[in-house]
Amino acid sequence: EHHQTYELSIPPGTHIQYTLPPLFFYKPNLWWPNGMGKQFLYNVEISVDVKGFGESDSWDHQFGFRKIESTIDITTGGRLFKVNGQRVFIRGGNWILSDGLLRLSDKRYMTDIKFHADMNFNMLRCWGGGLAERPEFYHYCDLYGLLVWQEFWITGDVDGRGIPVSNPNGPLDHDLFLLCARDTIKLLRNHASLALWVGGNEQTPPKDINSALMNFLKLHPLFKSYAEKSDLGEDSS
Amino acid sequence: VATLGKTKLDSGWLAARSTEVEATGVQLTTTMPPSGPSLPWMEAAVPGTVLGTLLKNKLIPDPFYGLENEAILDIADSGREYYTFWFFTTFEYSMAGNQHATLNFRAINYSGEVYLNGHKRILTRGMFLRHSLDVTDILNPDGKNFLAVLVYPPDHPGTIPPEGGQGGDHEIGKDVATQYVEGWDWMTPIRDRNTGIWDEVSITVTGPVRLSDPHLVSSFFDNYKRAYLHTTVDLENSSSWHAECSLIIQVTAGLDGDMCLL
Repeated sequence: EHHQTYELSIPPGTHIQYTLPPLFFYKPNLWWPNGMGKQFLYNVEISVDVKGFGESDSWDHQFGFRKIESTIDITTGGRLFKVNGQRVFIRGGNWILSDGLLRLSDKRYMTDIKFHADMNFNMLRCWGGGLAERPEFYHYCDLYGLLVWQEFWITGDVDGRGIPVSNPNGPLDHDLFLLCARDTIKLLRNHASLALWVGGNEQTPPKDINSALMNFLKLHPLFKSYAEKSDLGEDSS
Repeated sequence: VATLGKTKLDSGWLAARSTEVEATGVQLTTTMPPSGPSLPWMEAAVPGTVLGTLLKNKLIPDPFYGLENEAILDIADSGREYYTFWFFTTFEYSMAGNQHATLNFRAINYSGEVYLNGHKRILTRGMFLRHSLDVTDILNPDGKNFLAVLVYPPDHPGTIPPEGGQGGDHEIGKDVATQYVEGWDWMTPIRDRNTGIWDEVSITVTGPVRLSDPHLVSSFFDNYKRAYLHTTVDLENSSSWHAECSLIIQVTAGLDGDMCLL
C-alpha cells in the first residue's frame, strides 16, 4: 500500500506540478524531539519512468511523521509548543552558523548537532542575521531530534534600529528577498525537525514582505480541502 | 555514457583574484585554461569562501586565533575587486541522446558569472538562492569540460566603524545576505563578507523528464492512528515530444541492515 504508480502524460517543453493521491498509513511510527521518544524516519522515494527511455529521474528523502503546533500563551506572552499533541518543555540554543569561514562539512554538522542533543537540548533557533541553514544541518537535526526555529534575514541592520540607524524598510530589493525566501522554503520544507519559520529577529519584516511570507507558508490548498472534506472528527494542522 | 543522478563538483578547483587574471571567462574555458595551482592561481576551497581559500593557501593568518583577524584586509578598505575571485575546474561527462544535464549551485555569495566551454550565464544576486542551469547543449561531446565562475562580493559590503558596534554601518542589510559578517558582539567582522561559492556545486543528469521540489506533508486523524502522506512534485519535460510517464512513490521503513519494510 506504500508503493503506488500513477500514469501521466507531459506535453513537450512544459513544467507541471502534480499532486499524488494521499498515501494512507495506519499507526505510523512518529518522529519525536530529543528526549520524548525516537526520531523515526521513513524513506520516501519518488521516481519517474518515461516510456521508451526508462528511469528518467529519482529523488529520495528521510521523512518523519509528526505534527508540530505552537501558540502564544496569553498569560506569559511566551510561545508554547506541542509535538504530536504533547506539550514540550523547550530547552533551546541560539545558532548562528557552524563556522565563520563556512567550512560546513557533513562531519562538522553531525558533531555540532549531536553535541547539542547530548546537552539535552531540543531546539535550535537559527538567528536571522546568520544562515538559512543547509540541508545537512537539517538532516542531523532530523536524526538527533533538534526542533529548528528558522528565521529569515531581517535584523537590526534592516529595521531602523542600531547606531547609525539602519534602513527601516528591509533590504533594498524586496522582490529578491522574496525570491530567495521562496527558494529556501522549498529547499528545507520536508525536514521533520523544521518547527517554525519566523520573519526576522525580534520583529516582523516590512508589511509587504511579511504578508508575502505568510502567503508562501500557507498549507497547500488541496491538503486543506482534503482535511475539511473528511468527516473523521479530528482536524489536521 | 553518464549515469543518471547527481555528481558533486567538490574537488580540483582553482581560484585567483580577478584583478590578477588577464584572460576572459570565454578564454579561460576554451583556449587559455589555467594549467594548475601556479600564480595567480591557487587551490580553492569549494564549497567555501574566498577567505577560506586564502587560509587554505596560508596567504592570510587564521582569523579565529588571537587578534589575527586584524591583519586581514577588510573589504571596506580594499574595495570589492580585492575579494572578487575566479573559480575554475574541469570535469568529464559524455551524454547519451536523450539525456539532459543541469549545472547546480546550491548557494553563491553574492552574484556571479558562469562560463562553461565558452558559454556565459549570469547568476541572479542573493546569498540564499539555488541556481540550476541547463547545460545539455554546451557540454563537450569528447567529455572534457571547462567551468569558470567569477564570484562578486555583496553589493553593499559596508564599513566597520573604528569603535566597532553591532552590524557595522548596517550597509550589508541592503543585500539579501548574512548580516553577522559586519561584526556583532560575539563575532569580529568577516573581512570578505563570506564571498564565495559557499555551498554545494553539482551536475545532475536526467532523462527527458526531471523531478524537482517535491513537497511532503502529513495529516493525522483518530489520535494518530490514521495518517496520510500528501505529496506534490514538479515535473519538467525538456524533450520535444509528449512524454508518457509512470510516477512512482514508495515509502519504506528501515528495519535492519539491507532489510526494509514495504
